[in-house]
Amino acid sequence: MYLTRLQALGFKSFAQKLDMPLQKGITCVVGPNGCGKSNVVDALRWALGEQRPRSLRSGSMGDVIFSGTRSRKPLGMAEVSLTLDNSQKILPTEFSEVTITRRLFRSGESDYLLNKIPCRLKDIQNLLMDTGLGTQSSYVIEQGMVDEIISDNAEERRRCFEEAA
Amino acid sequence: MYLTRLQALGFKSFAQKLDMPLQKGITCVVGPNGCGKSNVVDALRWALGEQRPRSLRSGSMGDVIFSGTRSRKPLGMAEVSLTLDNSQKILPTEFSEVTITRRLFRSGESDYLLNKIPCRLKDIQNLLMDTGLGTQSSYVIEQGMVDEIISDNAEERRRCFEEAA
Amino acid sequence: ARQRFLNTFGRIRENFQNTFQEFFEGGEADLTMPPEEDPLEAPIIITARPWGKRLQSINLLSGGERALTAIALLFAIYLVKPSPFCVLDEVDAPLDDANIARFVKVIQKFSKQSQFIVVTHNKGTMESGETLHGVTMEEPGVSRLVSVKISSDSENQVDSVDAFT
Amino acid sequence: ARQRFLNTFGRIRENFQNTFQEFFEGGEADLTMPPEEDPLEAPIIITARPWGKRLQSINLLSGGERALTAIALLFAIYLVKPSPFCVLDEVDAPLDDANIARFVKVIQKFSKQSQFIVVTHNKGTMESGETLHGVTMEEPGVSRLVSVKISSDSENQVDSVDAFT
Ligand SMILES: Nc1ncnc2c1ncn2[C@@H]1O[C@H](COP(=O)(O)OP(=O)(O)OP(=O)(O)O)[C@@H](O)[C@H]1O
Ligand SMILES: Nc1ncnc2c1ncn2[C@@H]1O[C@H](COP(=O)(O)OP(=O)(O)OP(=O)(O)O)[C@@H](O)[C@H]1O
Ligand SMILES: [Mg+2]
Ligand SMILES: [Mg+2]
Repeated sequence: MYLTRLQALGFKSFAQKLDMPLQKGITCVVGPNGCGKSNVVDALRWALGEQRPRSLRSGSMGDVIFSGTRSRKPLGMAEVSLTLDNSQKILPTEFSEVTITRRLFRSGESDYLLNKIPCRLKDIQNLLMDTGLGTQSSYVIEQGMVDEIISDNAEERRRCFEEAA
Repeated sequence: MYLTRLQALGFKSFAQKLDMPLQKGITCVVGPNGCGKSNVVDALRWALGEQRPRSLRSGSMGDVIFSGTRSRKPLGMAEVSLTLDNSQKILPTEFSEVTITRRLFRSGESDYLLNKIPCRLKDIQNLLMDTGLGTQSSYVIEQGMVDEIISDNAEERRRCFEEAA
Repeated sequence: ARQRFLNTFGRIRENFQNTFQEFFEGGEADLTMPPEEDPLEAPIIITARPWGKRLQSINLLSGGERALTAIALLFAIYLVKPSPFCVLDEVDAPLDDANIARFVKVIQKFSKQSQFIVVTHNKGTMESGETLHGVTMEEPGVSRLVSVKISSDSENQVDSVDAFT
Repeated sequence: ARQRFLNTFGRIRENFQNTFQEFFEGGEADLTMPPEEDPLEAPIIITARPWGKRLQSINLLSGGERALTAIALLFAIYLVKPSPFCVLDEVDAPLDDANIARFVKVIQKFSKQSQFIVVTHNKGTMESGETLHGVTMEEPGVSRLVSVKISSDSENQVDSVDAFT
């Protein structure tokens, strides 16, 4: 199973639609400081059901909606769609291609869709449960985690291990 | 006032004598990971009277003595000498050039010298007191401090400010 | 719970002994807990010995050596329950050219089994990817994707890498 | 003690508003404490607005933007009691080429008053120095200085920079 496409609109700095095709092997995401690379990672985690705003570098979930700039107004909704190739039937569904869509409105309401059919967050979590893509995002390795695991703070270090257990 | 020469032998990875001339302006220290660049910074701080092993990335002060490798035996003493140009008489001494020397033996004994004349650590600290080079090494800015000041931990952030006060 | 943690810990430890040797091309590392303490509370001790150097606690290694050791450990944890894809966000920042080459070799080997999305500023890492996506922010605060696919087009590769950094 | 902290804080704050604008070539930043709390206990809040973006708490900025903001703040603290020299150990690791150029410009300006010793892996930073010292470890665990002085010898500069990375 692998990711084939990431789309985002209204999510963090993606005030303009992002449409990123993805391939097997190694894909590098590059660009200057502050251009949105880590936001791409956040969009991916969010689509896969990340519920902790802290893991998305946000104070509260509403912070992920595009909050405007000096020349653009804020948007009212954030939407991310992630398409996975399921031809090996690793996900428990007959579809050979699965698109997960997540929306969040300023009101706090959320929508979840699987292949455009509305569903609950729980359905998405169940779908991903056996793939290691569940609520723990241990598939993301970032600089902050490198610091935590080296850290003198035994608590922080232990937490990285406990999340795997 | 500026530094003109750093010498080290038996200090951390300097099993062979280090003799580094220094100029005004910007001096860059470069080299591969683990080659000894941060050890040069530690040598500088140690010569200026750094007393906290943690600031030298060490568990205890004895850790700064060259502890051997697979093909070299440990050494019995660490010695660092730092030469400062004092032609502007910023340091309270008539010498226009001042060399601070610090030695530490495995026994735990320490020697301090000013222009080759034995003295106490206190004499070195008094000499440096008004230059901002005292016991606080606020003249060193490193990656760890960048993380502390950004850190969510209000305690860590505050400590950077209190050390300046 | 205690037994489950010990099982996971055992697997992470074994993985780590291997991943460390892959990333460092030699040397050895280990993960231990003081045996007399409760496994659910004990501090986790990381020791590592890059080739030719002495075995030390991870805190005594250089910045780059520590980062690469942490990356090896985070991979060891990831391998306990590997997901179909893995995202790396700028973990290569402290590595020198030689370590980047080792890091890239290991990622390329893993990428035969898992899809990798690697956010990076490093040219060496960029050149290892089959696909390169550039993110820009010509309008402040608004991200835009400037895709550059370089799979099977190595001619294109060098110029486009320069364009993004 | 309260008054002394408030005085120092005020000076750091003023310095920070300036250093931020120097490092970012625009934008603005501020340092505040919630006024109703005890200045010796209150959390210190850092807000920053890179050019064209919105004012945000430092945690919502990108990795590189946060690092540069922290560098500006650490310099602001340093300037309260500037010592004759300043040592930077790899603080430039998360910065992209454009930010390296700004960082270098500011360091060059400060270096007219203070001596700088800069440990770095970054080629842009290396090229800004008047002197370059290379440290190597041909024998594992034993550091050796391979000096390359490049002041008034810019021809020499490019080749030697390559030799060290
Ligand atoms: N909800 C939001 N609305 C608008 N802009 C946002 C929002 N959340 C984050 N941003 C902006 O996105 C930018 C950060 O992007 P990101 O963290 O992806 O950068 P990056 O490419 O990873 O940079 P670096 O190389 O420095 O790590 C910041 O400038 C931030 O202001
Ligand atoms: N007392 C000691 N005796 C022998 N070797 C030591 C001692 N203390 C530290 N070292 C060695 O010095 C090396 C670290 O050097 P240092 O931290 O200066 O590297 P660096 O050049 O800053 O690398 P990086 O670019 O990764 O930050 C380590 O390999 C460590 O084992
Ligand atoms: Mg980032
Ligand atoms: Mg270092």
